[in-house]
Amino acid sequence: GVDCGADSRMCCRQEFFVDFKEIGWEDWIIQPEGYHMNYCAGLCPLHMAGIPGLAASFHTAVLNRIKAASAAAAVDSCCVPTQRRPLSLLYYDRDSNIVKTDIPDMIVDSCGCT
Amino acid sequence: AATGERCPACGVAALAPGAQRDALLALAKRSILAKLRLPARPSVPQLPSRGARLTALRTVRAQRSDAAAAIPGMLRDGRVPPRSGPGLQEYEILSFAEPGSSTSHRARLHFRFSQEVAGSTEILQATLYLFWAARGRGAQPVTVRLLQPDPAGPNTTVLASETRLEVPRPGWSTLDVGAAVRSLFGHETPRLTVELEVPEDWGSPLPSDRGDSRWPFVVARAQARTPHRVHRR
Repeated sequence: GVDCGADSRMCCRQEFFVDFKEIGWEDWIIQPEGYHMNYCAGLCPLHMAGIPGLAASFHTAVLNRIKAASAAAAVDSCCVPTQRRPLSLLYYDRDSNIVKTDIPDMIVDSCGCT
Repeated sequence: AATGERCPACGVAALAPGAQRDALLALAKRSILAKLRLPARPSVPQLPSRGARLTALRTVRAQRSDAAAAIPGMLRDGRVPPRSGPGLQEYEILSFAEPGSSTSHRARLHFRFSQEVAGSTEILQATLYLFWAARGRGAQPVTVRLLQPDPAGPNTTVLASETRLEVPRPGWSTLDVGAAVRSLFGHETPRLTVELEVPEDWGSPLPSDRGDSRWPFVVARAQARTPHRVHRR
């Protein structure tokens, strides 16, 4: 997958870090210090469909040019997560117990076109 | 919207940077609370003492590495693969004792579990950790009673089990309380009461100060309940 740059327009992963201190949650969340709430954004024209991110081989690029020339090129596909991992949290619940849990699929590692 | 920019994918007017950040922070909060099944962020009334926290966290880590040695196919990060349903969210809960009524040689402790966790998980394992300071010579008999809320009336309890421990020497001893905690998780107020009774000449079975790093605690491992699926043919 590809990380978004300042002026990326094609499908890429936008990094977004939530600092728990900034939102006043550092008193009940012991670990970690924040949450990487990355998300996918950008265009997925049909000739890009089905490849993970923009990194494509020469063969795929030629195939894409052929697809792009076809009439159906106007239909887009979607920019979605292609790899995700759990968010491990260590926090206090309202009875002052310490709870550790791994919330599945909370952090997006890479994006691609459907 | 001020810049007239539009989202390249869906064409909606792009949010101003500040508004976008606020929207994302609000989304992050909603997302984490929803996944933890919490209606709002918990207001933590009273933190357990630093000593008690560190002791309990070290115990959990040691328990996990022992389990790693004992169970083949252990996951790399020390988590025990769930017995049933891979990929179900797992919880490890450290519950610190709240002191209840006590006499010279008998003491009651309360362990509370939050409704959010109790209502959506099933207990895989639960262990009570008790520290015995040096007392008299030779093994000493200690009685541990597990009490549960009595459905018949508020603030009354019924005896769930009674165990006699022979405490050979000062140090930590453990007691499996999995069955008692498991049956609690169906109750309105999931609260486990433990009653300790020691020989008359021992004095109190509890450390004198709640901030003591040898304060009793329970380590429980729970797993999200498999979503109830209805199959229609």
